[in-house]
Amino acid sequence: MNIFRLTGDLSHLAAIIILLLKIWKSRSCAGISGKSQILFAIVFTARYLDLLTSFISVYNTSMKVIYIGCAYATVYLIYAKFRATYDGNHDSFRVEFLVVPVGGLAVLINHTFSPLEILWTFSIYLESVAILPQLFMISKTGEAETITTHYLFCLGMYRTLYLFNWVWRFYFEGFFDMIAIVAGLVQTVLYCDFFYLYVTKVLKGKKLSLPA
Amino acid sequence: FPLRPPKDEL
Repeated sequence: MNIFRLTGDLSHLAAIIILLLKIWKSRSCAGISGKSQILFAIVFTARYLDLLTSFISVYNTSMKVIYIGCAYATVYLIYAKFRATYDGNHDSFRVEFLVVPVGGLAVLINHTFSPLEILWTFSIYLESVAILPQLFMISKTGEAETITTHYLFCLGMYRTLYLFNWVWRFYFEGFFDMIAIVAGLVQTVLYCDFFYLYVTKVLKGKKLSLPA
Repeated sequence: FPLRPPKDEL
């Protein structure tokens, strides 16, 4: 464990909690892509099946359980409890265009051709693009609530910090996972445009709205 | 089926 991985995990946790609290406190999931949240629930489920097969540490297990639990809680709030506030018309990204190619890629390019390893690879690839329905929704409506931008910033920072973690681990541990690194780079690049808007607008107290 | 090696990252 190094500082980049720890802060990355905490940033990820913060993102998940911010989103849950935002929906819970406002009793509304307006502006939130339910499709992205379903994709994240799939990502965690596919990746953390190893909860059943291997034990790493108490930290590792508890974080996995919290991530999975929060992901399903978020999906429940959007599609059941506060369904009336869900903005389905603007959440029109076609997720099959992500899931099908990513599934094919996971079968073709993986470390080992075994079910659990392919599911892990699938989750890594899928996570890298799972935010696209949310970003698509914001580009469609042209704006996002400030709390939603904090969520996106924390979520984007998490994988960015993991990139530093992988550089660290490469130098100090000889650890190198090509699949995670390439997917992590793709994931971070997808946030670059948003990071720019976050720094130039939201941090200066303005609401994030896109030019028409 | 062979199990994948444990991965310590989240």
